[in-house]
Amino acid sequence: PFRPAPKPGEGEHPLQYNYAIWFSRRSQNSKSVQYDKNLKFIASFASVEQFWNIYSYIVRPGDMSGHVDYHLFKEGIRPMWEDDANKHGGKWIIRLKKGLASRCWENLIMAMLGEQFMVGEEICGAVISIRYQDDILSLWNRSNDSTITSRIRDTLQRVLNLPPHTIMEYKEHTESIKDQTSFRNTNFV
Amino acid sequence: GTRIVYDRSRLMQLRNSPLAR
Repeated sequence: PFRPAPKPGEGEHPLQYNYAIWFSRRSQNSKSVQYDKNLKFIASFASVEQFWNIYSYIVRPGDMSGHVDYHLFKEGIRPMWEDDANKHGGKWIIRLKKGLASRCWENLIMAMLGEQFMVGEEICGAVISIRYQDDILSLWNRSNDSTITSRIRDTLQRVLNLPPHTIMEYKEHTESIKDQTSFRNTNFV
Repeated sequence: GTRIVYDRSRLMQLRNSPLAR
């Protein structure tokens, strides 16, 4: 069950936004299970200290096996294409060779929580998807305005410190709904 | 209003504070 983030305590450092972290694992018979039934709420947080507290007890993405995802979204935004904050937007997708997931995820979420993207209210959340071959990092934003998405890309390149020639692809959620490729973030069938 | 911004090194520094455990 969802629990809202506690107020930052005395001496804690508040974040610009509250966030919630979710976990999902594909079940054996996933075809019949709705996407959001697999989404497990882990915790919400409102300060830097609360974040590190939670982060230190959850397993690092690179240490997990199978078909699993962490979703870190602003509180109030469900990690689904249909959410009002997401439905007109899209995501940057970065494919990562095995072994890079934990470091890149940490760099990405630190940049997001620390408001390093400088695109106003645009950022919705981030996802790390552990898969059998490459892992997939994605950063979701509200609109598909090209000035904004280019700025997000530039910041991603700077903060992720990716190997040269890493491919980055932008995909609008309406496209994802149409083609049903990439992993599904929806109940839409 | 003013945005609350933290760079990577500040976040790493706060990771080691007693309140973060």
